[in-house]
Amino acid sequence: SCPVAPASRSSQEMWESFSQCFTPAVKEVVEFAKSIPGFQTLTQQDQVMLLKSGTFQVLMVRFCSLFDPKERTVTFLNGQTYSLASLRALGMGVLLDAMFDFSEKLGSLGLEPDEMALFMAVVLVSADRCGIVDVGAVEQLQENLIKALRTLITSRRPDDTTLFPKLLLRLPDLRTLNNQHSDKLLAFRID
Amino acid sequence: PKTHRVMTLADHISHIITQDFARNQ
Repeated sequence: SCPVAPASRSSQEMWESFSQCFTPAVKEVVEFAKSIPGFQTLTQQDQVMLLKSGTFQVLMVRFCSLFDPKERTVTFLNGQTYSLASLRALGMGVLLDAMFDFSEKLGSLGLEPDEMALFMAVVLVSADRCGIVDVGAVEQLQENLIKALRTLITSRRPDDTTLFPKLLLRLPDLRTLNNQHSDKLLAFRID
Repeated sequence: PKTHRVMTLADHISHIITQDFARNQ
């Protein structure tokens, strides 16, 4: 039901629109993190460090549902839908191609919403340990969440022994996406 | 005149997180 944005929208307007989408999305990741059992038992410094390292990766998982591989469109969180072709004009082609690939791979696993949410929690606590003070506490939390995810997935699909390993293989994909693309530029209008 | 503030996605994410935790101190 979202119409494709008119071609008359300037590159600048699209860039601003794309940039603005990230602000509420990041705030939602912060709220999501606080709801992860055990996350707020970490020191505040470690909570902040994990969020700084892992939010981009959590957003990549979250944004998967906004990608339509068949139509090759992306729907931003403000409701605007853009074709991949129009977004290439902003120089985002490489990032979006990588995200389409990732979305297809993750989408093919057919996760239920609660499995996806638990996977996002695992992604966050598996983020880079640079700057983390109590590494032991973070690793214990990661172990607990991975165990919970494994139990959830294998109890629902006892005959599919490959799904959980395939899901964990998406973690290095996300790190690569993060390393390659988190230095991309956003632009915010100064009022 | 400068009309836009430009920053990396990583810096923008970092800024929002720092603001959120400072607000909730």
